[in-house]
Amino acid sequence: KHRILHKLLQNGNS
Amino acid sequence: SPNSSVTEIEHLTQNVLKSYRETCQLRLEDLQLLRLETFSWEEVRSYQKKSMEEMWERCACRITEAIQYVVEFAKRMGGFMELCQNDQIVLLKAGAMEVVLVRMCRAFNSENRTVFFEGKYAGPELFKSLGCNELINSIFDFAHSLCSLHFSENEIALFTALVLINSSRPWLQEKDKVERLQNNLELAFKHMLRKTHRESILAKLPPKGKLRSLCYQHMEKLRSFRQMYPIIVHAVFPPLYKELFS
Repeated sequence: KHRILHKLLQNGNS
Repeated sequence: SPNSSVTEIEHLTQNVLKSYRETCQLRLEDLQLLRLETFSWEEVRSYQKKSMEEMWERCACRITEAIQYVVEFAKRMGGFMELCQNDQIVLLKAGAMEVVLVRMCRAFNSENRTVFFEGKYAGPELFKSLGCNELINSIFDFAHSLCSLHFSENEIALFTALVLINSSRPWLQEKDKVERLQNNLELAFKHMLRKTHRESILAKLPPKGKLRSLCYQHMEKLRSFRQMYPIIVHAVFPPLYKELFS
């Protein structure tokens, strides 16, 4: 449901 | 707090200040240098002549950019990534826009009621084609009232950490863990205010309901816009914006 937020949170510090 | 040592609180403070410095999007010095750069009458007119759809899309993009910095702030903040992913999402979904609204006071010039937007300072009339005059004016009033507190960068850092880490948000799974982090952040904020003789601002901070109400109004306006232009929202609005607000 929160695909983009999940992705942002899973990426390391960007 | 019986559970947190002074060193732990001091460490948390330093960590929040650093996370904030790394993710504040625009440097305060630059924002202040640019304060005299206001949009000309012709430029304001050209923004006012844009279609409602174009202006909404522009604002959605600017809000999304600001929110990406808030997500990065959260990720770098001590304790946030140790929360379960459900709670990280709950806190960001409820708090990211609130943090953006608080951060906005850095980019606001109270003297002429303008805000930094797309390279120059703009008054509320520039946003006319959005069709949300009341909301825009409420946001400007909010920024004006925050400016009167004369927040330092360190105060904004800790205050926005507390806007985000709020254990009363609905749907949290590990409320206790969020509550402990919130308590430590409150201690850190109060300790810093005591050291700088700024405890008087505690009584003047905006009530939590004020931020909640502005965010609610924004979502209601998006809902009306979406009813008029569902395809525009679907096809051109940033996915993160849609995920957070609709």
